[in-house]
Amino acid sequence: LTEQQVLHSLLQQLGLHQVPVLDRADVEGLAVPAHVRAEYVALLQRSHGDRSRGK
Amino acid sequence: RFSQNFREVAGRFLASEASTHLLVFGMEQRLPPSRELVQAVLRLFQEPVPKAALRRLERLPTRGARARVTIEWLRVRDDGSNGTSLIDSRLVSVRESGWQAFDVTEAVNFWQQLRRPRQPLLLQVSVQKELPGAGPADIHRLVRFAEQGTRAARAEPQLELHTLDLQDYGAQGNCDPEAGESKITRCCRRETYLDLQGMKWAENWVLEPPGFLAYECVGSCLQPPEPLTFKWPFLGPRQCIASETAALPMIVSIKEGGRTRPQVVSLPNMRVQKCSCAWDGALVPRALEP
Repeated sequence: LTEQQVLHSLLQQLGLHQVPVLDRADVEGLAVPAHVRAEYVALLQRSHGDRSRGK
Repeated sequence: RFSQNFREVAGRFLASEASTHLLVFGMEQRLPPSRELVQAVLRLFQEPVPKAALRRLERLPTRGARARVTIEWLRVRDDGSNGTSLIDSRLVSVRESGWQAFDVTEAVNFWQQLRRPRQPLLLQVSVQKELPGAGPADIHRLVRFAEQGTRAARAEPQLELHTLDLQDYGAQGNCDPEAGESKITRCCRRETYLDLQGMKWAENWVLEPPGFLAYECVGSCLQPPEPLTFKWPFLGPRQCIASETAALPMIVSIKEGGRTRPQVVSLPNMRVQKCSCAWDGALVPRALEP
């Protein structure tokens, strides 16, 4: 897995063609709401349990 | 019977109509999880044509003296209904006699997807005219396959299962973390960490995770010596591949209308869960209908 593959997959999932321009001010003090964190943790747990058929 | 080191699997004809036969093979214990099915071959012994019929055949052009043999996998559903899937079909000469081989690998693949306890492997063998309408009406009835208990008892239907022992031909799970690069010989899953914080493009965009264990499949796979009965085109060597992967959830920042908000996104197939030795170009088993 390469850095480019991760970037390509993220752009594809977000429907973007290029990396968004964001600077430090945009994210400084940005809090992650509980429901977003809960969604993230749930996906994380499921992905550890999930087994795609791969091959 | 035709291979030095595989036990024979004799089958029985359950019901027999002039042109359709139903074969049953008991499969339990034949394909334990430690063995990978490579190919399954059905061998049927085509009985010689009686002399009188042979004389009649002499008058036919070669083209007309053929019949189509079709093998279908028969599945009996829980509700008692059944369905068939086409597995193999080809023309045989009515004049021939002896063993005919059919590739029934897909039938065994289907059977392996059944829920336990599994029914026996049911194969429906039908013999049809080569071309509907053309040639003598019943020429295909001269194609007869030996059943169990016939004169030539050793000519009963045979199912040949070519399998590989995954102890030798499979992957070995996770690599030994102590083993250096040069020590890794056999296909295994090795830890590799991707540091997202070290990636310029991720700055201020990817909030979680800071990095993750991606793993990779390294090492090589043992190649089987035995040539297959049916040569599949495009079949390459056995390779060490990621046979199971998992998604990677992330939290990214999304800027809309001057405001920035965090959002969850999931990237498929980002982490390797399992490495396996698999044939490049091998048949991908058709999924069983529910």
